[in-house]
Amino acid sequence: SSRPTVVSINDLASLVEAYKFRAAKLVEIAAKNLQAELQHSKSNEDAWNNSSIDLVRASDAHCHYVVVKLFAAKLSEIGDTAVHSVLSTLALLYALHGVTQNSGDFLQAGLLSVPQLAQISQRLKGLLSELRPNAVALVDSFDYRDEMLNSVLGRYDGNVYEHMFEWAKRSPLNHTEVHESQHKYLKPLQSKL
Amino acid sequence: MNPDISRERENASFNPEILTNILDGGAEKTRRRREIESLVISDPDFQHEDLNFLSRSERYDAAVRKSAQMILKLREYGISDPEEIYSYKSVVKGVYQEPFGVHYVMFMPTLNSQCTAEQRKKWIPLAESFHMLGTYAQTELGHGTHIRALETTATYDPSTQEFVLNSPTISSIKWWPGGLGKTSNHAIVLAQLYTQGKCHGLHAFITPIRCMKTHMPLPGVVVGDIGPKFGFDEVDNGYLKLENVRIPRENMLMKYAKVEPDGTYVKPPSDKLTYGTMVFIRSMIVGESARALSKSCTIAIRYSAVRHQSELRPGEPEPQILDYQTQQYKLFPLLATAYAFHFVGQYMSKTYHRISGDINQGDFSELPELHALSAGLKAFTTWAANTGIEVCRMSCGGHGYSRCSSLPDIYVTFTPTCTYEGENTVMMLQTARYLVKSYKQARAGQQLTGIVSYLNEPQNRIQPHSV
Repeated sequence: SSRPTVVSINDLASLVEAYKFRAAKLVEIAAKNLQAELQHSKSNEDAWNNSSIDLVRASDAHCHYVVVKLFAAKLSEIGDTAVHSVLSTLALLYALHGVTQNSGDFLQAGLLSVPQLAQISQRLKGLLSELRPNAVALVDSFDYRDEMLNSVLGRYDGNVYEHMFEWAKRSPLNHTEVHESQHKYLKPLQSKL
Repeated sequence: MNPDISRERENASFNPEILTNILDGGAEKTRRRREIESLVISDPDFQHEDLNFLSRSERYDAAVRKSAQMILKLREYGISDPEEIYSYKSVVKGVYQEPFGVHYVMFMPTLNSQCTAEQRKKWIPLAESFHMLGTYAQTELGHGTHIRALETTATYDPSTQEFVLNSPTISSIKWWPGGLGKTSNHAIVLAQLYTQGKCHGLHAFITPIRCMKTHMPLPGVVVGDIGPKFGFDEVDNGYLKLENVRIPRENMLMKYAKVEPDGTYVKPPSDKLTYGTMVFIRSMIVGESARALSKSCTIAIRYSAVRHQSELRPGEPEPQILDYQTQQYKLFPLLATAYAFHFVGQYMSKTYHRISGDINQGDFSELPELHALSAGLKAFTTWAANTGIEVCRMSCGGHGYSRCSSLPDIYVTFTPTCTYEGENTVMMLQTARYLVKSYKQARAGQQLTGIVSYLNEPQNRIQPHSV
């Protein structure tokens, strides 16, 4: 088990491992930088402050690992094949997208090679196409009633423009055809010019 | 039905109903949630003009009216399960907040978790009947996340067995608590406890702020609304200045720490207990991140399916904008994130309830890990969701800027989560403190448990693949 493995970019479990080691690496870097700061800082607090960028990055990577790990774990609870398939695609997209957004961490930790990053970028585009037919069904699954969403753009029936026009007409500014400011300010102005 | 969106639904490769059941935690829960939502949607008492067309005072008025209606109807229907109450309230609130919000999510849980048995007997019925309407006054004009620096004082006077609460400086004025300005007649005030000439740090005190009959501010209490904000128009976030206000000794929440009648201070078993309410809230905020992001994705993706713009291939009709790879690249990772956060929210809620059960049994061993995890995930998920909502809004072009899209309201209602209940950077540093401590223990050969156990593993387990 100690033999080094290679990240398989299509295997979610392998990606979870990569996120885990990325987090471990960033925690190690932060802890070592903090230790180094302690050598020449006036106090623990100064050393802590002078390491805080690394510390925040370590926590961010830790949380990112937890999220990817929990998403992958959830898949094992899903029995329906079709739903399992579409959620697996989503989970893979989430993991790969996170790698592309933080590729420096994965390269710095020696977890991925540059050619692998190019592969990931290509794979990610493929996943977008795979998800395209299911996008609306995936948001329908959140099951937000129109009355909760309260959004003309997000209506379940998709009849956006008709209802946008109706909504605008109800705006208070449209309660009168001519707003009172015309008579109060514009007419007097025009009469003086 | 718009033909584009109909076609989208025909093309799906799975049954959305099954996925809805998974998100709810089972088909029965979906059925029940929908039943509860219909109760609100079909109820004329909850109808009102679009809040976007109302003034701030009218919005506050509408929100208080709905909240009062909601309380009566929840009792009328006998809805008492927390998740069902949450569903009911979600529909009543829509994308907005409510003036009673802090009474539910902070005031009541704090009374439940930090009162002695006698105190519970006295305060809980008053709070549950809304005779006592409360808020949680922690943040001050000059002090937020770093709560150890809060300046409000509570000085014990053994001669009268009372605490004297005081705002010693302008920066110590309590500022921001929801429902403080006009709604609440009580506040749980976090103050530095002084007794027998010694400061014992932050403790919680039930402080009457308005007369329970006239609702007028009590003597020594200066209270009001802090004015319009970026959003939360329906909520009277308020200020509270205490001018040597006296409260009985019994008003200090004493389930853990105590002050005896003679002023002797008794320490709590764990200094993290005051954090209990914050850990609960932070765990819930993770779920809020999922909800705000999933609503925004719903709006942006449905609209992207019906909106036609520009030209993909010469001579062809304008395509749906969801066919552009750049639009997919903006929205689909966010959709995946919304699902990821939903599952994390479920995990955090389950974990919180499990560990708070242990705490009630006197086992605090997992509190430090939960405290660190909830702080980090609160920051991680709210930062990501906050950015994501804005990407969804801009993905809708100009119409995303209209209030009718709801995206501006979702954004201004959600964005405070990055600051309240612990400013995100400070939260990440709190998590880092736990990670560094765990790392050192692992380096010293100690076997770690829980979510940080990976710090024990050798780092050279993975190598880059030379493709």
